Amino acid sequence: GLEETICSMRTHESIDDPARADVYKPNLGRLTTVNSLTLPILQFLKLSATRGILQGNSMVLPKYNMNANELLYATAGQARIQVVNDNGENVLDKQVQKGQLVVLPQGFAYVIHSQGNNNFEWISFKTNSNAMISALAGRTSALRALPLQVLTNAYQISLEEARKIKFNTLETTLTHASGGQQQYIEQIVEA
Amino acid sequence: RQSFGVPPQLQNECNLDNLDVLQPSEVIKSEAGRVELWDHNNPQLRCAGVSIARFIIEEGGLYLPTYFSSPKISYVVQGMGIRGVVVPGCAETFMDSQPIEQQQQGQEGEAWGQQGQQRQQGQQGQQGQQGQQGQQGFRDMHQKVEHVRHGDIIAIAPGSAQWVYNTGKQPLIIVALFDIANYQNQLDRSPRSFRLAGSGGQEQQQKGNMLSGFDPKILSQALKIDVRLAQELQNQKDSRGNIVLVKGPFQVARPPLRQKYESETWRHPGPQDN
Repeated sequence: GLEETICSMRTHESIDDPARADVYKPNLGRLTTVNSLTLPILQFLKLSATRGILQGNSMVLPKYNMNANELLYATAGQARIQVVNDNGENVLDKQVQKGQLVVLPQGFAYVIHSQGNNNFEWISFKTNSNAMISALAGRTSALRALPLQVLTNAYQISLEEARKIKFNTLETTLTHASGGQQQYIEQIVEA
Repeated sequence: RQSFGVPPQLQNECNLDNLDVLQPSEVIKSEAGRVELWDHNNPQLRCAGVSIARFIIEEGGLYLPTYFSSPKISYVVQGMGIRGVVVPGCAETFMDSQPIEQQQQGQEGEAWGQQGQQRQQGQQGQQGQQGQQGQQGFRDMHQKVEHVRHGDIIAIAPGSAQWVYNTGKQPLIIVALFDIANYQNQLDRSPRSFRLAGSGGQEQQQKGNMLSGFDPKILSQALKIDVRLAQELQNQKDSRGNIVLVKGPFQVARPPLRQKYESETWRHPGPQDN
């Protein structure tokens, strides 16, 4: 029985093929995830991985890992990474370059931001076979999921300001790092 | 838990010579309530691998969205309210059927259940108009909102943010267990709360929300708002804490309660009931 099951178990998967991207935006970048659903052996190992390519002047929207720690290893280029801990303190704000490693603990919020013409590529290992993230900005973000009344009372802002916070960013994962006409055209197309 | 391996420093945690009754050891006060914490370093709690907290939300109080790194199970000891949980990626399935301006003008002081019922009417076919601002005003859309009342159990997965609003006339008291030894908590054995809004209050000045640690410029780019508004999100000058008082009506789209559920007879059947 082992020959047909364990011995023949698939143990590798290409994560770098652009055609396999889970998130893809021309001129911004792409993200590809391998977890226990795409590579079943990861269910036993309780690990998963994400490959990211970020082009210049773009950012991965702020987010946090819900159920895993993440170790991000830069494979090419450079980007600014900010990390915030549970006290709301900025615990990392650095330019990360090829060959460097960043630990992103569970629950800590972070943003990856590439400036100018700097592309950034990385591989992230996560300590859960079904690691989940929660975004802090964008169409599927936590802020978008909250009622306006919660936002207005939480941040002491007007309904109109709360509306902007919820609905201005239509993207889910990747966005331009600076405003511009092209950005709004893409938002309209995506919507 | 044993199968995942207990760290060496925790292997003797359960060598307990005697057990005792435990009381909260720390109180974090906010504008409209308080959080009472049991000492998670107490040997008995260390042995159990859990942390316990009691949330007291005063009338009209709103417990701001917060998530934890460990699974949480809660029991509503007293009172009633509404709650919302953020489940990443899920659609905003609760929508207002009329503009917010109209609601605020015409529905102040209206019973909660009636509001929800009215909003449900005419909700069909309006999805395309949600989240827009036009001549008719603005309609909100958000994720599911539920009623909670005494006797309810609430379970929350790690990383899911939850908010709670007290709709009753008495303090809403919720006791919660954080399973910090659970595999899904991959941080240390300390209960860690992550606030999406609010601040630590006067007693925890150093504790900000999750947005306060970002550069406001980056935040403004991510949310496509101006820098001033991004700074507002950081609650830097806010000393209200994590439970704030809602001024005026708190109007979110939610279904009405069933009358029997509202009534105490639902909990205490009469002599003729089987």
